[in-house]
Amino acid sequence: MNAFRLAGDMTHLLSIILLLLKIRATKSCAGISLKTQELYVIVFMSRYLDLFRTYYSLYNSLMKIIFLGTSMCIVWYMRSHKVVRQTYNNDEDTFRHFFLVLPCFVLALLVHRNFTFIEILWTFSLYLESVAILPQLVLLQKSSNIDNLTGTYVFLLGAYRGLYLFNWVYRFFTENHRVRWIPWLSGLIQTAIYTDFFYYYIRSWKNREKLKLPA
Amino acid sequence: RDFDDYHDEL
Repeated sequence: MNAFRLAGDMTHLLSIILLLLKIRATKSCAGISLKTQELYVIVFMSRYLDLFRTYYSLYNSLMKIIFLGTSMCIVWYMRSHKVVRQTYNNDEDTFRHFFLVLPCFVLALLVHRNFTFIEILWTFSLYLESVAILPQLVLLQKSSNIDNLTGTYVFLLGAYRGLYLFNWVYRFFTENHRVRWIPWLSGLIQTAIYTDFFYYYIRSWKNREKLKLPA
Repeated sequence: RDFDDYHDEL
């Protein structure tokens, strides 16, 4: 495992820890999109099916279990915790899952490497992950008051896939990986979707201003 | 194990 990959995984893990910390410490999920969180549960469930089929390493299995567990835990907090769920921006989080899940699934049926159950779901998870942040970004645009933890959570979540891009370039040259358009393009689109957010996040950080996205 | 497909990643 190379440094880019490890940095990417750690950034991803850190973003989730930060979100759980925000929810547990402030007893609030204000500014967090339940739609995006539910999409991540779908992403992890469809991608990590091979947890029961192939063993790669203890690290790999542990991280998969952590991502599955924490994503379901976050959704549970937002839907069922009696205090936290009241802070959810129900009427602003209006993006429909269906419009992302269905096209991604159809695309995975059409564009994939092998027509097998696991491979189709794996491809679907890559497509869905690349757009899963959209409901969250839409919600942030509507919010006039984005707290630091939420802003940093989204920043780390975006940075993680960007680091994976470097990891793929590195693996291409050092491990004789061949060109793999499906993960590369999905990862590139996923990172590109964040560029606008990155710009405003870094600007607010440099100017020590409160983060605000233009509507 | 087909590492060429990045299935060893998360």
